[in-house]
Amino acid sequence: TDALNVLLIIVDDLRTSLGCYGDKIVRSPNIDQLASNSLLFQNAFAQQAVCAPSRVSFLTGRRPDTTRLYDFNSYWRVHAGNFSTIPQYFKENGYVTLSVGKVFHPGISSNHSDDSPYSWSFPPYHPSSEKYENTKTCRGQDGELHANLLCPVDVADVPEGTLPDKQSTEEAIRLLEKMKTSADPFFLAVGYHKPHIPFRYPKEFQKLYPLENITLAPDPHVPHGLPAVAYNPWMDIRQREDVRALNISVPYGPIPVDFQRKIRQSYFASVSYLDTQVGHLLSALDDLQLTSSTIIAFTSDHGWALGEHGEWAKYSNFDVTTRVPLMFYVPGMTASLPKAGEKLFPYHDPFDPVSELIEPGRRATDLVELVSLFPTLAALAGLQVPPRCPRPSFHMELCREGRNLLKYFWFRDLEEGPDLYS
Amino acid sequence: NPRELIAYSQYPRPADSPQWDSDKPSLKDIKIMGYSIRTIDYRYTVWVSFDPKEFQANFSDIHAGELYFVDSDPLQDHNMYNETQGGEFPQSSVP
Repeated sequence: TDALNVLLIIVDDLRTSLGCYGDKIVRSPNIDQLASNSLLFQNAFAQQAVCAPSRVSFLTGRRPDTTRLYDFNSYWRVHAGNFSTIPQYFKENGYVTLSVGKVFHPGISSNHSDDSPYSWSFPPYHPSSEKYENTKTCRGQDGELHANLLCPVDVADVPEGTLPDKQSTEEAIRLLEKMKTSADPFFLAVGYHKPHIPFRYPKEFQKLYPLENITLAPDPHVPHGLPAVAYNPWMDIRQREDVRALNISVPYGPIPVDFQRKIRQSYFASVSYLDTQVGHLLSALDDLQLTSSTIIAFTSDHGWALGEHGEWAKYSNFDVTTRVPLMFYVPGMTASLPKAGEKLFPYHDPFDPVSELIEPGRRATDLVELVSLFPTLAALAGLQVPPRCPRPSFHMELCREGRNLLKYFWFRDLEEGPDLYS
Repeated sequence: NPRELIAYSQYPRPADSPQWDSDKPSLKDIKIMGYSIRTIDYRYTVWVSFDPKEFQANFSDIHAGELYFVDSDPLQDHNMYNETQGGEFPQSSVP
């Protein structure tokens, strides 16, 4: 009968290149293990394939046409309406709400404060090493340091000797340890930066993806019938030193094929690095015996094109940029409650030969949207589900434009289950 | 009915042709909005005129369209919009 805690994991620019989504190349054993204990939505889509608009949309439960944020330059509470957010709603319902890493997009769109104090009980945490992300810390073939797109690093060599997502995992675990003894339930949101560009990751992860095994996208050319207005000219990656040096023609490129394969290699390596961070976080949840009292939601803000349609990055309406991973672990509902001492999320090293095949969990194939995250998390936590928004809803502080997905969680075979979480 | 479930997404553009800020146009420079509706069978997008001051999309001013059928074209490489003459944007599908 105690309120369930919530751990919301948001991964920046993560497409569904994961084992649990059927990807044969990427090694993501920890996320796959989470999926095997979760309900996984096969067809979940973001409302806009770019960071701030997508995040503000799903964190307020409103579509971009309501938040009126299509770029990075406005704060919805000033610009559109004083819409409540998911963390704010949990905070108003007795939760201690905590933010680690990139949850809201930094800057104007979250009022330069990650929407504090509305959304968070304490000042949000940002890893100190984040300030080096876009600086010259990538060792080029010339032995010099550059601000490259492809940036496998020796962690011992980089400033502060660490990386943002490592720091975020450490901080999140520290907060879990603190909240373990708290009488109040917690809502902890952890926002990981990778695989957002630059692909700056511990260089050993490159070994998981030997270049000779990396193929091009299955459809690497700009389709004949694609309207010019639909095409995304991937201007952001062109700013990076290693891409700029290729002198790629604007707007259609193409990128030289060997570099295309290197981009894909580094994206996959970044995903496996990210997977280890998620693995450490979830095994700590286990170690703290919080697994049976914590809902885990895992998603990303949008996908990323890896050369499909001759495109890279996000900024389009294609499936590869709008489709996102979305899964929910609900103790006693998507998986039986772990017995005393049992671990649901032991850490898996992606370098281990393919560890025992991880059983897939429960799946839903219906099309769903990230804007459904708000009502669904509220329902799973047993809170009142915000009402459907009227049209227009600028005057409404609390309502939702997405469907509540709770109905997908009622599995027939659990009805008799002794440990059904009621 | 799963066939009735729709996922919507949208993306803004400053112009009909790719230019330096096509990826991330500022609000004041948005001239076109691409609205996508996804069903289990198809993906349908119309790129329509957009007024950034009034936040109004004009669905009768369609700059371009895309239509992909999931079963026969899962990678979305064969735009069938013109073959189907685009047709009216089904009002029932407006988000």
